[in-house]
Amino acid sequence: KETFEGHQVLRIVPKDDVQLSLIKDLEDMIEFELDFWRGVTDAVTPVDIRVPFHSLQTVKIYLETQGIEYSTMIEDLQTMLDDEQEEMESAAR
Amino acid sequence: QPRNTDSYDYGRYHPINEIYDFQDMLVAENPNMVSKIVIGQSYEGRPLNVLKFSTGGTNRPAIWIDTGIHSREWVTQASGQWFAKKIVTDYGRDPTLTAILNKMDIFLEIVTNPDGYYYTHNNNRMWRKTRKPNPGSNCVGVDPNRNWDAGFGGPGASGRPCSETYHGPRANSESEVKSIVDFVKSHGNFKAFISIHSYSQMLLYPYGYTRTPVKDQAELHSLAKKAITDLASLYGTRYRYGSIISTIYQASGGTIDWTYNQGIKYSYTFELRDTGRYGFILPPSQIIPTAQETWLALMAIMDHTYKNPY
Repeated sequence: KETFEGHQVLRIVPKDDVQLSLIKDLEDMIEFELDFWRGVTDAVTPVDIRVPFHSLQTVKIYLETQGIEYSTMIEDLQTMLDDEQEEMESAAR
Repeated sequence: QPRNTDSYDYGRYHPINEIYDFQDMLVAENPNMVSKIVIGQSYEGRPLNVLKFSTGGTNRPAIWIDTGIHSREWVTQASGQWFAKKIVTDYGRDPTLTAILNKMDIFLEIVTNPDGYYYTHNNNRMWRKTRKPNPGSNCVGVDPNRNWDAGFGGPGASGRPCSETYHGPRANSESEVKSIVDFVKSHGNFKAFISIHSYSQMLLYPYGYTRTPVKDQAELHSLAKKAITDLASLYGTRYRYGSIISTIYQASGGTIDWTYNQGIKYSYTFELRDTGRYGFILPPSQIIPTAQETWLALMAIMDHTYKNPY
């Protein structure tokens, strides 16, 4: 079973088209293994990206050096999945 | 195990076997209205079950609703189960739905990507695609919402098997897609086609693969506005609406682009809620509110389809 310890979901709000294309560039950096939960649409619409632990620091540095604002929507994905699983099992019981 | 669909728990996520049991219970409890049609098999051999809601006639004008084509979007399959129960509960009670079902059929495919759904429960909660291996690649699966014969392989899908938006080796390469294509073509009398995804609160109509507006754009736009207004009336969930390409991004090989090009005018895609910051991991407490508000939008689209035969 695949687990997601340390994976975070970042919510990025691009300010303008320049930042939009910088975020789009992230899609092509396949070594980061990013999972776009909400794709790049237009400026001001949030982009949600699941970032594996091994890419977190690099991605955050990339965003910060480009002046792209982001927040951490999910601190640790596995914690949420464990809660979801627990809820399913207790409801089933 | 719930003894009937009244005691079934719509407020939680269910593994695939429980959803299949639910479908069989609903059919058994409503033999005069609900039947189950197996339109094909998934790659791993699971049945592609479609519930048919009909009060008679033959090959009546029909409405299609599917959920779960992207397997990790769990709130959609969960909402689909609630819709199924709502239809049998409201027929004979709600005059609008009763009028629709007295003249039209409704087809509902709840687990449109069963292999992927099973995989999210047992292997990888984040799985989105089908589960067919890709020759020559370590990566498995095709995005079933990029595999349709509408702008297939164009910009807005990926040619890389490891991508989440991989379009596949050719249009309709995925049995989960091909089975719907064949069913829709053989039925030949669908008037509305609604494919339900999550999340980001949008109601979208064609096209996604081209900027050329559909010829029915004005009507589809105003109906979408009515639908999201009805949706918001319950809990205030705010939706955006418009064509796929102008509202989100270019996406080729998409479901409703193909259905619209088949002549099914009322073709829509929903992106259901995440009103907070949960993304695909929407708490089960939000399943029923999501289904309830979405139902109001579905009723607006179905009622318009019924009142505007073509």
